[in-house]
Amino acid sequence: MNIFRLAGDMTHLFSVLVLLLKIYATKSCSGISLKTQELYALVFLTRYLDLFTDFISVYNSVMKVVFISSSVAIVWCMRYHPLTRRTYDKDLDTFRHYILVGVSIILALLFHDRFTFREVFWAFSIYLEAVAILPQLVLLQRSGNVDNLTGQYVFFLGAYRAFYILNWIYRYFTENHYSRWISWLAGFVQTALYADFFYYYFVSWKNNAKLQLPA
Amino acid sequence: DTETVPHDEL
Repeated sequence: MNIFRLAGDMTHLFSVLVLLLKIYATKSCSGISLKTQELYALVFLTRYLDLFTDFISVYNSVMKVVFISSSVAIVWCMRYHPLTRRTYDKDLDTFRHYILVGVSIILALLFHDRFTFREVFWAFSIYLEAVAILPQLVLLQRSGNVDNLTGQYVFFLGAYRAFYILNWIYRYFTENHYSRWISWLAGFVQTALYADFFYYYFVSWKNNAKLQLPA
Repeated sequence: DTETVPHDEL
């Protein structure tokens, strides 16, 4: 564990807490893409298949349970909770996210570390996470005004993978033959997808103005 | 070799 990865995990955890706070405090999930939440639940369910087989550390197992349970709980809330489900922008959240799932499956079958059940699912989860934010970014552009908590949620969700890139650079130079090119490439694409969001987020923060994404 | 390394990252 290094400081970059810890910072990344804490930022990721914080983004989940901000999202839960937003839904709980405003009793609304307007501006949140259910499709991105479903993709993230799928990412965690397919990446943490080793939760019960490989024990890395208490921290690792606890964080896996937290990410799986929070993402499933948010999807349940947005789909079935009588109060919040009505506030979901169903007609704005129209990204065809099953295409992202299909492309990730094909990529995982083509590019993986080893052709085993675990590794193909792991590669699938890495590719899917790289594009999982797309429905959310499209929804933000469509819904115009972005409330603070939603903006912070997306910001921290994007920042966590940037910390992971620093972690991979650190591990590359400190651990011999550490190579995770699947994570590196996907992580770079994932962070790059946030580039314009980060730009508008910075501008809104600098001008102390409401976050506005151009349509 | 690197491929047998378990995925120790989240």
